Amino acid sequence: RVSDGFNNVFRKLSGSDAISESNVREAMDEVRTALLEADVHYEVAEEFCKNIMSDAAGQQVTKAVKPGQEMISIVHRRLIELFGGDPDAEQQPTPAGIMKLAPGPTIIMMCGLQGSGKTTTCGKLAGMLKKQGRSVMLCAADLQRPAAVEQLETVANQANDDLPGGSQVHFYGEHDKSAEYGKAVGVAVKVCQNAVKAAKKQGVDVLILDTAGRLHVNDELMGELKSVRSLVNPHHIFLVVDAMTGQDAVNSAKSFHEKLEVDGVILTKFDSDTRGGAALSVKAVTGAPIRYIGVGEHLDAIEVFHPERMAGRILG
Amino acid sequence: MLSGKQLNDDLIKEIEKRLIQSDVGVAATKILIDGINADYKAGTLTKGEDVIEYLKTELKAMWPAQDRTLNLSDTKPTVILMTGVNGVGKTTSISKLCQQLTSEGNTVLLGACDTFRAGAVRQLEIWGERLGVEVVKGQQGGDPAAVAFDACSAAKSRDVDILIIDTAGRLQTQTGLMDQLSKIRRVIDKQIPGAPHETLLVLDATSGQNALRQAEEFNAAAGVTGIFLTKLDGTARGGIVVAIKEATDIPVKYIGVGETPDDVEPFDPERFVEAMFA
Ligand SMILES: Nc1nc2c(ncn2[C@@H]2O[C@H](COP(=O)(O)OP(=O)(O)OP(=O)(O)O)[C@@H](O)[C@H]2O)c(=O)[nH]1
Ligand SMILES: Nc1nc2c(ncn2[C@@H]2O[C@H](COP(=O)(O)OP(=O)(O)OP(=O)(O)O)[C@@H](O)[C@H]2O)c(=O)[nH]1
Ligand SMILES: [Mg+2]
Ligand SMILES: [Mg+2]
Repeated sequence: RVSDGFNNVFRKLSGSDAISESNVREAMDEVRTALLEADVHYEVAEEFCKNIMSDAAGQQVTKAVKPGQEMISIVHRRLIELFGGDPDAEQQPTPAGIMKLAPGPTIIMMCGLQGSGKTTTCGKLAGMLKKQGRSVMLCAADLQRPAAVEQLETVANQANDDLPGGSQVHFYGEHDKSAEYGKAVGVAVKVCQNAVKAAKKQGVDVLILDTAGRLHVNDELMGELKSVRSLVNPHHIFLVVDAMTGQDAVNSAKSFHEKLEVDGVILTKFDSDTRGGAALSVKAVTGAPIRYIGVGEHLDAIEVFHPERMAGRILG
Repeated sequence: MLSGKQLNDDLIKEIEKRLIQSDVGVAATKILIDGINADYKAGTLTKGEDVIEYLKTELKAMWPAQDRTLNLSDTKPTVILMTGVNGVGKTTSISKLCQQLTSEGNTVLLGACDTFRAGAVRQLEIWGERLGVEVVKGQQGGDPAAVAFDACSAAKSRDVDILIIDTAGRLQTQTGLMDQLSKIRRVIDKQIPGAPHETLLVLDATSGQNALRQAEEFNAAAGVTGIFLTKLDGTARGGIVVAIKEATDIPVKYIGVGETPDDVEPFDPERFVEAMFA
């Protein structure tokens, strides 16, 4: 994805048997530009290049037999590390799944900016869990977007009826609680609490709370999420981020993380031709692992995130 | 961030950083910075405020006022086609345009041509109910071009001033869906020659460089006449519209600044620059 600019840099470097200090600096300038053009945040790109430069100096890359290859491997290693992988591992560890609890339910709170893909992703997670034989309940905690409750109910039914797996996907929603913008702040908290009761009563394994999209700078709505968190105690808080987000990815991710302690990120719309630099930015600034990526509008379009695969994809 | 500062190389570096962080992009930023550097070296720019004025002049020239007005047809109905990738705010932006146009005395009809996504038709219907306008819809899962056809004939027979057509979100890389969009356009033109009179590409201000790809591809498939830039009430600045203007000449006509029907403003290049350097 980020690979076009990188391809040029690495074509030049991998062909060279000898590189000088100034070659390294020139290559890093081109890498920095390639990262910016791929939507990596300005400061994340600077930090990344600084680290590569010091690795290159430390490894005396200019004295290496194949210095170009050395540089490429340094960038590759740094990328894998940044995405939460282990560059030295023979085989990457199995990524963490959704917590298993007895008694349940495991509670997942979905959050993020408007239109990032939360409601659709709730359905995808339900489908994934259903395939693993785990029962799911989707809770419509967006009481403000027109037809949000209906949208999630349709998604829950589709996951239940059309996706493979033996367990059930249930729906919890209170249609009469939906209200015009600004008139339902705080109502979501009660609905979430009612959903927890319903999930326990039905013995559901996983409860997923679909919340309304909101701006990280809207204190009232961020406060609503904090209330849900403190009263409902979710085991997972997933920040849903649109993969084509630009420089602003750092601002919103940092703010959501500071206020809620996000424990996972889901990048959506990765089936687009976006370069995906937001992935680096969000990981670098929150430290929260990228758990899943959305790769389409259908409910089976979700993949587990693999650091080494992402690093390989970026380098082309 | 620039007021009261003396212009020097360090401040120009800060300005470059701010432009990139506003998603103007590397190439378009270089064009603006080269211009600033030239005038700085020539001595015509000396203070931080001078750069604000310089950028305001440049951007006002990019988007002259006459390019930013809605294309209305001389004969009824005017047809506005809303397009864009998933989740950018097409449906919500329709509620805003509808509110504005009805408050100006127009009769408006809405066409629910997103026959695919869960709850999409219902979402537009609720806006129609709240704003007192009719919504033409079709079969869930059916051909959106057929709904566009019905919406156009309804607009003509009901003698409305303006028809706004909502479409499903689609990625510019989905060739089948881009062909579908071209087909919707052709069907509208066949029903009402010259329509759509305005094809708005809805862009999310939080999107990065991919928005440039979106503008190019949607323009090729549907002939975009204007941009509706949403979510400017957040911290994103939407600078990509500068790069889009350079590449496609498409003007920004409206901005979205919130989630209610009142949250729309005409695009103002001067305020756009001020927000970038706040
Ligand atoms: N192509 C593609 N589209 C997606 C993906 N995930 C979600 N979408 C689409 O993005 C749009 C927005 O998705 P929603 O699930 O409604 O987003 P949301 O975050 O719930 O939106 P709000 O509740 O308004 O904040 C819809 O058109 C979805 O079909 C993905 O991975 N790929
Ligand atoms: N803060 C803010 N939110 C907005 C703005 N415009 C739209 N939204 C929100 O963005 C989300 C998506 O809006 P929609 O109108 O459903 O977007 P869409 O492009 O029709 O989505 P699809 O049809 O699924 O592709 C909703 O939560 C809207 O309320 C805006 O200007 N500011
Ligand atoms: Mg939603
Ligand atoms: Mg829509």
